[in-house]
Amino acid sequence: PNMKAGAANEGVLANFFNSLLSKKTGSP
Amino acid sequence: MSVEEQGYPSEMLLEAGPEWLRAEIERLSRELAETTSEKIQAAEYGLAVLEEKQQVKQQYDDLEVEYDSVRQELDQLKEAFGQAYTNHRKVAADGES
Amino acid sequence: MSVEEQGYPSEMLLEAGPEWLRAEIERLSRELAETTSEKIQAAEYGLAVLEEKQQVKQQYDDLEVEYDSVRQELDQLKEAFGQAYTNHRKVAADGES
Repeated sequence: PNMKAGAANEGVLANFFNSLLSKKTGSP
Repeated sequence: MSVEEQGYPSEMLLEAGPEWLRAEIERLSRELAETTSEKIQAAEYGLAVLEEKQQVKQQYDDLEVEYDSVRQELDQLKEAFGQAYTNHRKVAADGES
Repeated sequence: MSVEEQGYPSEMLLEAGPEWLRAEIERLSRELAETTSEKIQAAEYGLAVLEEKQQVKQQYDDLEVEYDSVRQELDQLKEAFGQAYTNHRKVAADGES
């Protein structure tokens, strides 16, 4: 079970990191 | 988030002249650009480490399969050896008697 | 970094009124606070994943030691078995002759 949680957790983390990369910031 | 929470006493912005306001916009823009670049760097690093971790995990899983198979083969051979030794002892005992 | 590089057409800031300048400062402050928080979160997550990766690597190394030892024991037992079989065949052949 903890492996399942681990994989899901990794998926969430990957999404978080990707969201930071895709998010546009700074432009006026 | 109110102006105060962002670090500006409320009357400060109201009383500041356009020159100060323009300089503050330039400062904030520079800081935002720098922080955005650091954020992107941290996210790229996080993704890279995540990838490396998944690779190591895959290597572990592969080795574990290999280990289980060798372990099983050893246990079977030990059993066969034990059996052969018992038979050998029986034959030797029969021989003497 | 010039104002243009920060995304403001040069005359824009010069012609903008204090109201617009104040609103822009508030917007930039909010974005800077949010981006800073995201950067810190990404760095914390990245460190956590790095630690997890090092733990999995340690588990791999431990399993590899275990695997090598079982592998060696199996090879030795196979050799012993082979030897015993050869001796057995020799004894049987001597017996016949």
